Amino acid sequence: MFEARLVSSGTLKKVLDAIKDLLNEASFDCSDTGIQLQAMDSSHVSLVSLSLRADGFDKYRCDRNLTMGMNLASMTKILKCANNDDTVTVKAQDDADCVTFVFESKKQEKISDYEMKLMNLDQEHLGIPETDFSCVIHMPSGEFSRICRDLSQFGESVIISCTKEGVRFSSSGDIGSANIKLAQTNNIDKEEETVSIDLQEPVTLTFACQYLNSFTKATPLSNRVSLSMSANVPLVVEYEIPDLGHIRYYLAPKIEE
Amino acid sequence: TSTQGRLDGFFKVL
Repeated sequence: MFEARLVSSGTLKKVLDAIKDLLNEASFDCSDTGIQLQAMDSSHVSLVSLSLRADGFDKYRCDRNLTMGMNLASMTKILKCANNDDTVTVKAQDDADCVTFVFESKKQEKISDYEMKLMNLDQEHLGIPETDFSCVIHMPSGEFSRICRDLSQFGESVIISCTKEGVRFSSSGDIGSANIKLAQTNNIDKEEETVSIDLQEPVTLTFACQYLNSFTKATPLSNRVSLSMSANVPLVVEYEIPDLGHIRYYLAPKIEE
Repeated sequence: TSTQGRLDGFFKVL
């Protein structure tokens, strides 16, 4: 038996919004420690790694490890049927071929359940090596989202250049060019608004705007984001989901010809 | 000009 309950359906909706741009379907691996999802997009340019801890749920039970392959468009249809403040319970029997979503309104006057067929997805599990990054940037997630959106008007790529002075995001194309520089801040009063850089050595890498914009769909999950970069390895964009887990996106850099 | 890299090769298949 698997059962996981969240007081707010809105949280699950946000998690789904954060992955459905990149993935059409995904396997949710459930164990007694929580729910994990790891999948590359179809072009093998980006990877999504989601972790939701068992103790982050209001109720969590997983008697046997279970992999639930879900079509994310179908899951989206079902979650649209929930109000954000409904409680959601995800249930499945061991070896089940379907999963049930139960939505309960605040006052319990409305209880609805939706059953969805599970898919057998032939997904490989990947070992992600531990990397000592040359630089790690922590910044407000809304600011990162804004920068990605603004720069994608100019070109298909963003160059991220990190030095001890700060981080520069640049893009150029037919209409011209754009540069956004962020300096490190030392505003302890508003910790949420700070930009901080842990730098071992300067790094400059180029990434596709399209993927960065997809990653920023996780912005409603967290008001902070971190960008970890080293030369010639994938960028890691991480959003901590408060009291529940994290979502990490890996993106292969563009290669100069 | 630049080409899009892929993730294959960065991660080990378990």
